[in-house]
Amino acid sequence: IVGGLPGNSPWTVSLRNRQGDHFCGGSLVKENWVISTRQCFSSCDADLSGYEAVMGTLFKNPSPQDPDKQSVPISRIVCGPSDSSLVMLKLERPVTLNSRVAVICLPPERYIVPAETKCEIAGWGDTRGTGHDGVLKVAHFQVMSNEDCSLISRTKVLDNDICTKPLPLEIGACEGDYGGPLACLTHECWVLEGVIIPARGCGRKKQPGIFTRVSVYVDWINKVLKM
Amino acid sequence: QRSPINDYERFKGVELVHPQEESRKDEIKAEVHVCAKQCSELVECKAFDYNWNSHSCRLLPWTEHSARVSLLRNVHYDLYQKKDYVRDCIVGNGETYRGTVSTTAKNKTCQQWRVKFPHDHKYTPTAKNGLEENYCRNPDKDSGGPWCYTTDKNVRHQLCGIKKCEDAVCLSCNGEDYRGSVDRTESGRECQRWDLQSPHMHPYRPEKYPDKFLDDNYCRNPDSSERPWCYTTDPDVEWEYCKITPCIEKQRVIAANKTPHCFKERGEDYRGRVNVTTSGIPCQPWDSQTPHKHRFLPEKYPCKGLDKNYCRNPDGSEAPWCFTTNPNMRVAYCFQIHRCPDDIGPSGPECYTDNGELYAGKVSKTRKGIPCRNWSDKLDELQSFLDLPFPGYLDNNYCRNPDKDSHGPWCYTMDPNTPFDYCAIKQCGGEKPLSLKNDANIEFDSCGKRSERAFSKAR
Repeated sequence: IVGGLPGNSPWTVSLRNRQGDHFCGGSLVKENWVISTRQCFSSCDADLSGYEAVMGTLFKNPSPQDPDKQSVPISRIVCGPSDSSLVMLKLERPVTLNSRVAVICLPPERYIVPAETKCEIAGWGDTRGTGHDGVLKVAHFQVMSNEDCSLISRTKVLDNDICTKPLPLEIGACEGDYGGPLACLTHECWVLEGVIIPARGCGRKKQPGIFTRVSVYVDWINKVLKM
Repeated sequence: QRSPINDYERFKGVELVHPQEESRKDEIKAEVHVCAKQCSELVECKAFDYNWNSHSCRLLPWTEHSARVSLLRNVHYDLYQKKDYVRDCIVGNGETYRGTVSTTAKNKTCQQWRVKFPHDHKYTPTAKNGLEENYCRNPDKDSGGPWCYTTDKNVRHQLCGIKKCEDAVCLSCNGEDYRGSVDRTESGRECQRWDLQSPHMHPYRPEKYPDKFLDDNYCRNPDSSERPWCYTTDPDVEWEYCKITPCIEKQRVIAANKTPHCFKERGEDYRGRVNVTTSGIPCQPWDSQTPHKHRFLPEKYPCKGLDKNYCRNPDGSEAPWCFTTNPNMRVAYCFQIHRCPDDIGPSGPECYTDNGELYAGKVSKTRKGIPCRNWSDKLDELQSFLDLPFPGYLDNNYCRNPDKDSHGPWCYTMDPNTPFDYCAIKQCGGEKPLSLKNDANIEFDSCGKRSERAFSKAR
């Protein structure tokens, strides 16, 4: 995360490859399911043996003795509808929920988060020299309507995108944050309204942030969980 | 510090079954290396199968190539066969070769070792010398390798032309796809088995890297090194490269198969000209060592397309990447390159309207090309899922949308790893605007809660 500050995001997951290196983020939506983005994975049939989801720690490279860290192998990848760029990752076993590991709520189907809603992104990605490398960083934003977003970004923002208001400073997601959450506070609960997707540049000032809108795919998420 | 298991090829999840000889298989309760040692000491033992449940083995006088023997899938067993009996190449002069090749290099059929016609000879088969059937052998340590007397009365004997292991499977590119049977390093040290952690501890556990084929103690290249290598059985030498003959024919670079504008799978074939990372940092040229020193020199990786400073994937990472020109960021992915559209497009000119609830076409494959399962096979599941009587229009295995899925027609698939998926059908007239809800009844239970204490107050 460029800008932002170290923070607490107990549903943010670090995805690790076979070498144990962090390569993308994700969000815990059930004890044994994580949502991330398709771009982070080689295929919808990828053999993910040796890949792990790590959570419960604030550190990018926690010590092996870190008492709060939970590492669970990823057992399956399920790709979302073609236009979604989402993937669901099934964990080999459920994680233990506690003060450091929590599931994030899913929004109601097709719900549009009102503009100005308070949201945040989190991740262990590149900080572009803005400090606090190696710890989980969080940056705060406010939702912006898609109409305004299209005007400012000068591109047609689709219904399955969700935007955050531009800021006058360089703050935003960067390499290594993709797949992580855009979590918004509704009714005292944090809700996964967006998923961080790759975009040109990191935290460009005066530019809206564009994310995949999760509410459009909640029916698919529930179907995968059920089936 | 070699392990006695080094003399064996492991075949996971199978046992050997001989219909008439099952009673001869006595179970020995012992660790796998003890079984290997026992089998190695008995000339008549050619293999053993190991039961990981009971931690016992059965010493076997046959291999998968023996008559009347069949392989049976059994998750509790691993079959260990002596390499000399199952390898189709020779080590040294092939004196220990016990394979089943029985024709010469010039295609003459070999004479049975036990008969003296058409060619009389001095050799008598014994349990030790391996002169079985009419298989090629090297009882006189001929430098040309295994040979045999031929059934042609005008040709007394001929070499069989069985290749040395280092020549049997040649090395193309950097040998990531090498699946040959060389088990010694270029200095002659014996390789450590990948499934053992001694004498050297290592991260390359075969179960963690199923796509790297880390078989037995054979040389492999799981980490995109310059060529195949292995950990050695010498405690003082951790690893060494192996000597394998390179392929003479052109390196397998087929431009037509490379993807120029998008990337498939891990993007190892991506040959486009994107040269900045996802966030726009220019890439460092591959032939430069500044600002980041690295091992991916274009001349050492001829098949990886390491041209200029283009995003590439020479090491099997998740996607194309590059070293960046930012001294503080060594590598970064180029996730902005688009993935190629799925290989399987719509099966025909058909399309669906709205959410495809009324689609009645005959497409019966998913977007990945997996055939659909008959709806009737999933009758119970669908009823409990839909909470509705089984809709009558769900005939055969055609793609349908009985649950009004907003993402279009779908089906249950024949792939056990993909319970359901969407079909290869497009929406008529392109994408339609989605209907989104501004207001919704929002109720959450225990999710999305966290301790909101300020981070600065933590340690």
